[in-house]
Amino acid sequence: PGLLEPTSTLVRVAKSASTLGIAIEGGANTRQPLPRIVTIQRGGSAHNCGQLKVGQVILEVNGVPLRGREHRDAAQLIAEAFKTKERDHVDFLVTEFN
Amino acid sequence: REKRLTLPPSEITLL
Repeated sequence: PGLLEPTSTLVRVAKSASTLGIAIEGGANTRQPLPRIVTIQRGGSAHNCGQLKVGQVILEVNGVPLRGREHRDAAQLIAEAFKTKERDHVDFLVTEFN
Repeated sequence: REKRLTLPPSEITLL
């Protein structure tokens, strides 16, 4: 995963706060085919992590590719990855390249 | 590319 995306970065976000704290736009069949981070909320887990940035495009969540998933499906996948108690972190594969 | 221009904007979801 990610080998064909030379600019991609794996970011592990610890569940350090009660919310993930990102807003995303995009998904299959929209102008932005992969979800893009549009906001990072102060005090959220993503902000605490310090490695996610506004403008990054999310390629994978916990190794699951987002390509081809519509917005709600992608959002639900991310929400569930944050909610599950199986892991104390969420892994994002992100790229600056849009 | 023309097709891309006709695609709708996405909604935004806060997670």
